[in-house]
Amino acid sequence: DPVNPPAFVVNLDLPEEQRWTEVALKYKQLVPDIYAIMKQFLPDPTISLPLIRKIAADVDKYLAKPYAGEMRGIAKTLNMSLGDVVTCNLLYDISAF
Amino acid sequence: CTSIVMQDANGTIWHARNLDYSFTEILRNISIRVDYQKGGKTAYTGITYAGYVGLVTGQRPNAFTMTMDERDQGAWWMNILIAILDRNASPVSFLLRDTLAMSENFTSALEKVAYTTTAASFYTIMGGVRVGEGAVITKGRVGPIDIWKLDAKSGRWYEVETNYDHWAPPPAGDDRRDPAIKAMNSMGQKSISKKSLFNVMSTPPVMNNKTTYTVVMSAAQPDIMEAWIRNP
Repeated sequence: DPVNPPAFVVNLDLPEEQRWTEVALKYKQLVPDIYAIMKQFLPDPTISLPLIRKIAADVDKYLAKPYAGEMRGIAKTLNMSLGDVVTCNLLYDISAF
Repeated sequence: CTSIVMQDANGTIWHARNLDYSFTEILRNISIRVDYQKGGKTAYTGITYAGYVGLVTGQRPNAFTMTMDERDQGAWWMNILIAILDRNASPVSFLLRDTLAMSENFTSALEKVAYTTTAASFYTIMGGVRVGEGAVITKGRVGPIDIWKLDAKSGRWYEVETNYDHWAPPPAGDDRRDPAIKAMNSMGQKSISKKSLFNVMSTPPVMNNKTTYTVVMSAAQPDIMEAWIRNP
C-alpha cells in the first residue's frame, strides 16, 4: 500500500549550514550509499568528476546562496566530502543530455 | 516522469505528478516531504530526497504549484561548462526552489522559470490559482522553446507532459502520454478529486517500476497536497 513520506520542517531562519541537520542525521545510514551509487551514473567520469570537483572546490563562487551553505552543512553532518554532495545535487544537470 | 496540470469544471487548477528515476528502491527510502518555514509559517512545500537541496516538485500555497520533468537534449559536457562559465546559469532544481521561494504568483513564476538561463534543458509543469493558470514550459538553456497554456474553452482542460516534447509523438517504447490521456478522458473534467487523480497516476505505465513517488496538489487548496511513496 502506498504510504506518505516522512515530513520535516526546514527552518529558513536558521543559518544555511544548520537547516538540514535533522534530515541528514535521520538518513545518515542511507544517504552516503545513494551518493556512492549515483556517482557511478555520471557520464564519462574521468572527465566529468574533475569538472564537478572544480565547482565543489569553489562552491560559493559557482552556486548561489543558500545552496552552497546548505550542502556544506549536509557534508559536515554526514562526514562526507563536499564534492560528493555537490555531485549528487547537480546530477540532473549533468545527466540530462 | 509524468506531470499533468488541469482545470476542473469549477475552474480550480489541479496538478499531479509521478517521479520516475533510476536507483528507484533507494530513492523510495529517502523520499521526504519538507515544509520550508519562515517565522514559523510555511513559505513553500516540496517533495524531495534526503540530501537533495533543490526541488523538482513543490507548492507555494495559494500561489502556484510546479514540477520538473527531464528533457534529454544536448551534451552533458555543455551542461557542466555552462555551470562553470556562466555565473548566471542556475542548476535546474535550484531554479525551481528559488522560484517557489521568491515568486508570489503564477505569472511571475512562469516568467522566472522560462527566462532564467539554466545549465540543462527541462520541462516545467505549472499550476496557479486562477482559471486558465496552467502551463507546460519546454525550456532550453537560455530561454523557453515553447510555452503551452491550458485553454479549457477550446477543450484543452488538461495537459500531460512526460519526457518528450508535447508536439512530437512519444517513442513507441516509452509511451506514457497516451495512457495518461486515456485515463484523464475516462475520469472526465467533472470528476477531478484527489482520489481520482491518484488513480490516474496509478495507471500502468503512467506508474511503472521506476516510479518513486506520486503527488497530487492544488495551489488554491494547499491542504490537498499529498505525496505517496510507490511500490508498484
